[in-house]
Amino acid sequence: LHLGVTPAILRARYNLTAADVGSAQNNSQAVAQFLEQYYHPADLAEFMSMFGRSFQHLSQVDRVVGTQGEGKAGLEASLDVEYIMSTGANISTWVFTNPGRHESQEPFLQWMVLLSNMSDLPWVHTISYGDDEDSLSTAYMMRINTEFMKAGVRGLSLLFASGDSGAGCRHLGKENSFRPSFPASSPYVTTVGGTSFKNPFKVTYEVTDYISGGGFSNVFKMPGYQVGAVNGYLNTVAATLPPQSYFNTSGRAYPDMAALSDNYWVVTNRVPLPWVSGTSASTPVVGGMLSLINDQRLLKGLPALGFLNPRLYKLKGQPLFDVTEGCHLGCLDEKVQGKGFCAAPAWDPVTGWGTPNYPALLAALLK
Amino acid sequence: SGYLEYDQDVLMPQGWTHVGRVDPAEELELTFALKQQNVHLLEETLRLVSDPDSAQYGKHLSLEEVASLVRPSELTQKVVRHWLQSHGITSCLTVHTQDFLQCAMTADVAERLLPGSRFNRYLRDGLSLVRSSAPYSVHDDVHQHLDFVGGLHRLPPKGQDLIQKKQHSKTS
Repeated sequence: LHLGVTPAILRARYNLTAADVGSAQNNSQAVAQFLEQYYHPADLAEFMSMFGRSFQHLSQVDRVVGTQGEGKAGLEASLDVEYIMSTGANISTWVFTNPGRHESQEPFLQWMVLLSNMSDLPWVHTISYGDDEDSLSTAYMMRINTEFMKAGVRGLSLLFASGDSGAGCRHLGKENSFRPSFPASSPYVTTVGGTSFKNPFKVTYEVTDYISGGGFSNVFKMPGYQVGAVNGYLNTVAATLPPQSYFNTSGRAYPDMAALSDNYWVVTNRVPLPWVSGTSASTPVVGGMLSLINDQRLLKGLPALGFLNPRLYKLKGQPLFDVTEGCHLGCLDEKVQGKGFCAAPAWDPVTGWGTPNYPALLAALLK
Repeated sequence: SGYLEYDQDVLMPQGWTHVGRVDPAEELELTFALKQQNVHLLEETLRLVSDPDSAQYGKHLSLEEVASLVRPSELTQKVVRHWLQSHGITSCLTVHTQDFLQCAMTADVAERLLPGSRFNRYLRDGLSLVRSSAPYSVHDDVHQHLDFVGGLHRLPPKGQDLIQKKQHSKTS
């Protein structure tokens, strides 16, 4: 029995043993959030003293890029740092933060510009940021896509939260449609969705978290690496799919994978808080595990994973726990009645290929 | 023509309070995304270094090599810098890849440089922000050398509803 997700619960569910911690010298990972929040070092230390006893870990961040704000720490910033350092344990961790930005700057764009100016960067970056695709200009999204390509060719892995509004909903006069989110819909990043335990108070198999963002881009066409997987889904569930007018079957489909996103414990402003949920929790959890795999690869003289998707999709879900139960939110109307897409065997637009079974994923990505 | 981001939403979402127009002499910092070269080659390179079945798998590039690949052309850099300097804008920072310029200028200069823009201050949860309430355009000569100008429209995300979202949905 447990009363919410903690590092020990995550490490048990995803088969991380006490030996699964970082040790390579040139490995590092980073979190970036753009909420004008900051994390508090004392919160991280307290979190690790409360929840980090069962595994070797670091209790402080190696580097903060940007200026930390004052006053209260932010819940999301605390969550990001505490959980990437719980699965990516004992690995050098950076925090990109920006409360000190100029009033006329765009925090996310600032982070992108920074990546183009720093030759020494962590291999894995988890980012909790997203905007509705339809609120952004095509020129902006296309250019940011190129920035993601620049990061991928350098061997960086960019993981974006898939969002917490399920398929989303756009009310266009008479007709509604689902509402994809960017950068989650970019073909050049790895997007992470969310799951829940089937029994919220036990370490059981996982079902979808109904908030898990997912769907099909209206801007980017489906990349070659996922055509087979997505068409497989569309054929498998053809009879129960939402009306085709709600989504673009030729668009980049996301998320690519998932992890638990429900009912986390977080320490912020020295107070342990339960019930924190969102894909901004599942994303650092997956990021930390990719960092562990990078660690093992670097120790063997192999390059970092870099842009993961082409390789992830070739695994066809074998080293992940497939999530086949549950759906996520959609439009509240008589046609879809609040439901978006539903999980199915193999890839699906709620949890992607599923959640990481660490030893199997390590074996598959260490080849 | 001239509108680089004709399809960008410029409305301020709920929750932001309009404080008023920015003083013309107030300093702003805007980001100019210059057109890059070899984007298709970059995309092909990414495909090769990310495909486990490719001989190039894992052969990642350094920042310097990426810069050599995508650096804007001489013409683009010259046209953009001349356009900025002709408006008296000389305080700019570039990056390693030279495909971004971050420039400081007054609101008055910015509104002349980017016809149509109108800078206002907004407030949300103690956070102050300057954005344009109307779409901007650029001179025709520059249009083909820029992808977009950052700092006029997009807003920081709102994340505080992490816990509220769940509790709300739990109660519902």
